[in-house]
Amino acid sequence: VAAESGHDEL
Amino acid sequence: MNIFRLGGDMLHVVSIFLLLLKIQTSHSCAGLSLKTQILYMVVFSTRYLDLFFTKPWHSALTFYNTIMKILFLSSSAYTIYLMQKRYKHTYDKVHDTFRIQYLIAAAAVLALIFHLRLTVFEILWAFSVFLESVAILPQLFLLQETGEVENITSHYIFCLGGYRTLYIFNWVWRYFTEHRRNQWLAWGCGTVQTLIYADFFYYYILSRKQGKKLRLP
Repeated sequence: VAAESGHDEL
Repeated sequence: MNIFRLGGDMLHVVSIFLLLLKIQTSHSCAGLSLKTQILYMVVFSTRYLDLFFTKPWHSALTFYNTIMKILFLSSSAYTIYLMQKRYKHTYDKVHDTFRIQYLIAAAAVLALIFHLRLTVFEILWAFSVFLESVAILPQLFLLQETGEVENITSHYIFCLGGYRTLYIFNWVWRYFTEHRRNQWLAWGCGTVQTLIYADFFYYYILSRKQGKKLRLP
């Protein structure tokens, strides 16, 4: 899920 | 990963460490807002749902993120436990009266309107970003109510503000090096959040210059 939307930050 | 983001994350860890250090050494949570801590707990638990779906060993970055997410979630829960159970008698309940339900409701409405994709995860993610940008307000409100601010509490807020500021540098960096262009939500909310801290910085630096204890107007 995270990688898909590019949420790779905290 | 760039130096700005790593530095920002480290400041975030330091801020949590300072918070716990303050509570443990003084055996008191006086001057700390439980409401802000609860908001952070809500922020972390709605943003880090991907913990259940992401393999930690997928890459070095996901491993790092996983460790940090667990750290933030557990330290947040522990802080709330300390404030609500062990040092409950020192908690300044009378002054910690910020109505967080309005912040939560506003963040929820904004997340339903503004999100990157129409999925539960994306809406919860957006909600967490909106909520984080205002989560420090009950803490600042409490400090304003009680007047004088303990050194370690101001260091805590200072570190949190530093973390947000470094994240802005991180975004500028990534904008140019990775051409990340679709992160307007995080950028916008992050900037608002940093501005809230900047207001605190102003008074913090003013009090430093005068060599006095910090007092908020």
